[in-house]
Amino acid sequence: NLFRIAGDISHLVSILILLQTIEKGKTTSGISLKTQILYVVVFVTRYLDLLTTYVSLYNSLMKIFFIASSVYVVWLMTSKYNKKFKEDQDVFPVKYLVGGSFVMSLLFHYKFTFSEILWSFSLWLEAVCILPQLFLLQKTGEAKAITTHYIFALGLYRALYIPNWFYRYYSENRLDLLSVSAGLLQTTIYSDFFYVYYQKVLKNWGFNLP
Amino acid sequence: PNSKLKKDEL
Repeated sequence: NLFRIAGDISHLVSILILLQTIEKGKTTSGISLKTQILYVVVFVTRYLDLLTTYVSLYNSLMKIFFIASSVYVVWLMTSKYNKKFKEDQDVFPVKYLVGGSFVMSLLFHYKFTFSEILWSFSLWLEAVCILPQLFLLQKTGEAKAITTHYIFALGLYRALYIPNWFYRYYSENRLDLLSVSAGLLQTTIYSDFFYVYYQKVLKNWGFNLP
Repeated sequence: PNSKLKKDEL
């Protein structure tokens, strides 16, 4: 359906913006390494089923892209542009996010199996793993516009999944309560950022239109 | 609702 496609595209775009930002500026300043490492954890733990279940070519390709690109970004940040990488402000206590997500996955899962627990863990972790990035943004104050576009596209992706879940509930009678709960939490975390983004970026664009 | 979920989302 349309919402799902738009959500996936938005997710894809967010990563392309991020890669383009890093390559063009040859710097990773303003980008939270912690958030990026958490994304590697999110994608690897969620897409373990790549090895066991086949859904579609689209599905497999997207999963491989998300895993590969997240690992690539972390490599860029730690190795390639390491010399310019100085982020003493990226100090969000990540252990609470990982610990909290793990507890949530033990409390809420569909089956008590290794892969199902990891899958649930990845949902909760994804919901909160933007926090170090938002924290960094707040600490440094002024962010490059491009970084905010990245966060916006990333937030939009899960927000678009919400109407997709409504749609699937009515058309397929499908309800994945875990995805929905974690997705709502994720969108809530972004909501404050969305508001600021709307105020600053979109209004400025409108103002600058010829 | 369907309890046998197919994990086809990303």
